[in-house]
Order: sequence, then structure tokens, then C-alpha cells
Amino acid sequence: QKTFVGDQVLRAHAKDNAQLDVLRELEAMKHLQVDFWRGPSRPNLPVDIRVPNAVLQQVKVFLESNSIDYSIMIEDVQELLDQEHQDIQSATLRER
Amino acid sequence: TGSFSYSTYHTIEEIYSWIDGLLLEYPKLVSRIDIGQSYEGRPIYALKFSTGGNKPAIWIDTGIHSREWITQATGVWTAKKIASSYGVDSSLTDILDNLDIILEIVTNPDGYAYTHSTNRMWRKTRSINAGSTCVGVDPNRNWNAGFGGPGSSSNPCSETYHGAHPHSEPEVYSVVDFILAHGNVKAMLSIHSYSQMLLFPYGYTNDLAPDHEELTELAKQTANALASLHGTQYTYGTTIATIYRADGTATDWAYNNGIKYSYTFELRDTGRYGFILPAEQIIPTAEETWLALMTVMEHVKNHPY
Repeated sequence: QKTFVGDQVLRAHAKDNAQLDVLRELEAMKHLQVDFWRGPSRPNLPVDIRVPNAVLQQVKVFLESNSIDYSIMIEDVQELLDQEHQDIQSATLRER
Repeated sequence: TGSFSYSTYHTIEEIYSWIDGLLLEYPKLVSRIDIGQSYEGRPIYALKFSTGGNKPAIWIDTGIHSREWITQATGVWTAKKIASSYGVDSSLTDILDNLDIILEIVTNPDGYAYTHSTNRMWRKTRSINAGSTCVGVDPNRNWNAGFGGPGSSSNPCSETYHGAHPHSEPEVYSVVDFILAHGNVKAMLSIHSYSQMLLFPYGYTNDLAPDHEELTELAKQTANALASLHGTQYTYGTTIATIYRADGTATDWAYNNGIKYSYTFELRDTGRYGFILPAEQIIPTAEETWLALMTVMEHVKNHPY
């Protein structure tokens, strides 16, 4: 299984269409391998981005330098996935 | 199916085995239709709930985007609910006495298997794209409704890659083929996550659908029914106005092919866990979604066309 240790999901809040365009630019930067869980659509809708740990600082700087507000929606994606896996294992044992 | 845990996530093998059990348990009501094969050769199954005869049908699909695990889990719970409610719940019994329900639980089998084996975050199909090292097509941008427009991507490496041509994906073509051959599908309910939204045509144009008012009113009633159980709030409206422009989607294709009641559900949540919704939320999500599905199905039954 691919792991996502240290990956975060950031929730960005674009104030206007110009900031939405900046987020679309980020989406187009394929080398960063960011994964848009909810893509840029309109200013009142948050944009959720899974950011690999390796480029986390780079993406945060990018957002900040473009004055785009963001919060951390998921601190560590792998922690949630580990919990999910553990829950599945427990349920499987209970079923048996 | 009684010892099966509905409050956890299952592999495709477990779900397919569970389907076998459901068929044995409800042989007079439930049958399995093999509608095709995935790119990697997995069978694609739809469950048909029917009391006999050739009735108009309601189509429900879950799991077209493989990482949206809450949807396949909701599909499993819903199948059991339909089967076990016939003859017990008068509303559902009345629906099944007048309509068939066809439910495809694992609409993207290769993607779903891949989320369990290799990459939990995989969304697309697993088809190889000629001339690219990137794999997969977004199966909800691959339908022949505004295909290839700006609400999708022509880049095979994009999560919204529309594919080489409409219905290029066997997972999509199988559904198209089945629905067109059936010829009497009255509703298409396509289940996704996340965002808590109820969307209807169109996604590829700002034009309003001819049935816009009725679709809006029914969406309002459906969202209210859903909220009545656990208070979960949904927003609703056309895809393009509510979320974003999306070209080549299943429900737009369905609507353009005469299926008036075409809705996309975006299940829980609104962004605490996203695609990694804890398993403890499976049953509450399925329960509230059931009320929404029942609202649409009752409306379809009461408004023949």
C-alpha cells in the first residue's frame, strides 16, 4: 500500500475569482503531485487539497504568498488511514 | 448476510461474496445481472430487485469513484434494506410492486480493488492510456453529455481525465448499454462523496433543464427527508451552479436520454474526514440516505411518465 505519512489535507478559502485562478494554477503544477479532493469552483466553496509531505512547506508558502487563507483539515492522512485499517481488522475478527 | 458487518468497509471479494449470500437469501426478489467486465476483467454486477414482470426501473449506482468508500458501503446496506423491507415496509413494498430497483454497488471494480491493494486514494478507472504513463480515466467525465468540455481534463494524468472518447471505459459502457437496452429506466441516482449535496442536471451548461422546477422541488423534499433523521444538512441545485462545471457526467447523460429523475448525491461529510469517513458513520449515513432514496422513489412511483 502506498503510504501518506505526513501528508496533510489543507482547506483553502479563495476570496475571489483571482484567488480561484491561483488555485487552478496550483492544480496544474503536476510535479507537486497535490491531490484536489474538492477543486476550485466558486469563492464561497472551500477547496480541499491533499498535499504530500515533501512539498507541504512549498505549497503553504505558495498559498501564503498569494494571500490565500487556509486551514489544516487533516493533520496526517496516514494516521487516519491507519485508524481505518485497524477498524477494518477489528470488524473482520468480530465477523469471524 | 446476517453475520456480515455493515458498519465496516469491505473488499470487492467480500462484497461479491456477500451478494451471493443475498441472492440465496432472497431468491424470489433479488437477482444478479452481469452487465459487463471491467478493464482488468472483473465482472460488473447489478442487483435487480423485482417482484416480476417488466416494470419501469430506478437505477442506483455507488462507487463510480473508487476512493469514495462510504458510497459502496451505503450501497451494500441499501441492498440489504431493500431486500429485507419488501413485505414489511408498506412504502417500499408499494414501490416494488410498481417499479424495479437496479443497484450497482461496485461501479468501478478495478479502482475499488486498487484502493484496497495499492492506493487508498485512487479515484479513476485502471485503464492504460495510449501515449501516457498515467493510468485511468475519470468515469464520471466519460459520458456522452458535454463530453470533453472544460469541466473535465484532456490530460491523462489529471484526476478528471475524460478519456479518449465517450464511453471509452467498459465500466461506463456497461451501464450505458444496459440502460439503453432496458429502455424503461425512470430515475438515475448516482451516489458519490463528499460534500452533502444533491445535484441535478446540468453540469455541462448553464441552461436549465426542462424539468428544472420539478427537480428542484423534489430535491428540496429529499434533502428535508434526509435531514429529518440525524440533522445532516444538504445543499441542492444544478451541478454547475452548486458545485462546479462538470462535463461528461452520468446524470447529465441520463437526463439527455430521457431519464427525468437524474440526481447525483454527494454523501457525508463536509470536510472533517473527506474520503476517509470513519466506519462508525456508515450506518447513520446509509440510514439517512435511505430516507432520501425513498423520497425520490415514491415520487417516481407517483409521477409516471
